[in-house]
Amino acid sequence: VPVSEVTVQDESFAENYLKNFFNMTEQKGPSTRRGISPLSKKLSEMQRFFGLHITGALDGETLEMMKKPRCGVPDGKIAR
Amino acid sequence: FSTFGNSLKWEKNSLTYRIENYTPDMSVAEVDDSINRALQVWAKVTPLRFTRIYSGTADIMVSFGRQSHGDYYPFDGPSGTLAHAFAPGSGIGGDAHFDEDEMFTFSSNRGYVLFLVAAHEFGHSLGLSHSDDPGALMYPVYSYRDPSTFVLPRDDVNGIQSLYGSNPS
Repeated sequence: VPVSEVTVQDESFAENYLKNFFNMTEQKGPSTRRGISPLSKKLSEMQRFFGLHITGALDGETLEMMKKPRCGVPDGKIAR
Repeated sequence: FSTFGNSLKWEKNSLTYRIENYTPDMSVAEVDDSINRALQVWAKVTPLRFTRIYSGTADIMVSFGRQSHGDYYPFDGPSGTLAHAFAPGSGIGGDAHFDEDEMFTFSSNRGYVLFLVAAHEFGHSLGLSHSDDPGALMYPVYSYRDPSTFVLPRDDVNGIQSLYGSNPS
């Protein structure tokens, strides 16, 4: 069984990152239990933007990119 | 490159800027020079011209602050977000804010080179959004480059000229 390299704290960090920079909204209600989760969709979007391997899952490579110093303007969006 | 929605841009080529406060990380002269050179990066390839003012409201207000600093977009302490800037517009539009919890430098790779961060932020101030080209200045992740030999990458030149055209002189 592969050892997970992503902690609960990492997941929380990633959710905040995706809310800040990829316009991810809060996950609410039972509709999120079916199909691809909003988190996975936003992870795929982020991985595509940065040219990473697109898995839709939080992995070490994705987390490393999220932790790099960066500009605080949401990608491709106007801060309203 | 990418621009903000509806190709948001300044409807004039003469813009003013004002440095509201300074970081203690660098001398006043170093901050002044870094900010001026960061604006000139864009002026070189467009008809845009920048004039510094010392009082009143400028098109581009430059400031350093930490955590909550008055714009509802608080900074996050050391590392993470280095700075942010607002798209062209009145009021807070065009303004650039730098996270005082970061260590800014004039040219060293120990800390973040203010010139590089500012040049990126002023791209937003002028209407550019983030680029997905890792070599572009408008790529959202910081990477060190020698400021003394900096040349604006082609992706950024194409982006800014799509909004303002090329430098007539």
